[in-house]
Amino acid sequence: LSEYAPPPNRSADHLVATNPFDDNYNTP
Amino acid sequence: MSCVTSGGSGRRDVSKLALYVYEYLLHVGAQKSAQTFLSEIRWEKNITLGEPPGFLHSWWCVFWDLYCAAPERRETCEHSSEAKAFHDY
Amino acid sequence: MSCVTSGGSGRRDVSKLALYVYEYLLHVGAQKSAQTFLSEIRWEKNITLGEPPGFLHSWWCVFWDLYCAAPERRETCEHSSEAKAFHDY
Repeated sequence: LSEYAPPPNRSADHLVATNPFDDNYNTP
Repeated sequence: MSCVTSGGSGRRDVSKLALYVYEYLLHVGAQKSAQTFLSEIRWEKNITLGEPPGFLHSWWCVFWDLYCAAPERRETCEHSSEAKAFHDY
Repeated sequence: MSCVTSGGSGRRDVSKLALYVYEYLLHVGAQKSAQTFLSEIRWEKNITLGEPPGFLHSWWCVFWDLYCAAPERRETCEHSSEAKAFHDY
């Protein structure tokens, strides 16, 4: 992979593709 | 402006972009490409999608409209009157 | 703002997004995903790539830096001084 690739995410990470402009975006 | 700072926020937004590209691939129906992408960047599959068409698509529409409405481009690129007003304002 | 206007520039910028996502996949090193994507969206036109990291990645970084430098976020998100100056200006 190139230098522009993202770091591999640890299996524990659960990623949520929310809209960063949503109000509750930053709530954990 | 380089995105890839050594471990700083640059890494996080590179990850954000990858997450939204994955979501975009699924929402446009490129399921195989989406799964291949996850395995090539060595990401696990626990990802929750946003509503279709996904953030990347929505962001792109606004971005591209503004990009085309820039004074140096607006003669050759179609754009909305709102985007033109944004630049002129 | 909806991207896909009735046959207007909307269709063109949606295919522009597909083009820049393909370029992004190649520049991050996800070659298989990039090829799979082209076949899944049945893209026939030949594509000339931009310089790494490509248009989408570059503009995403500018966007994310500005997003993080917004007054309501800058305390919690890392951002460049240029992006902060852009907001303050």
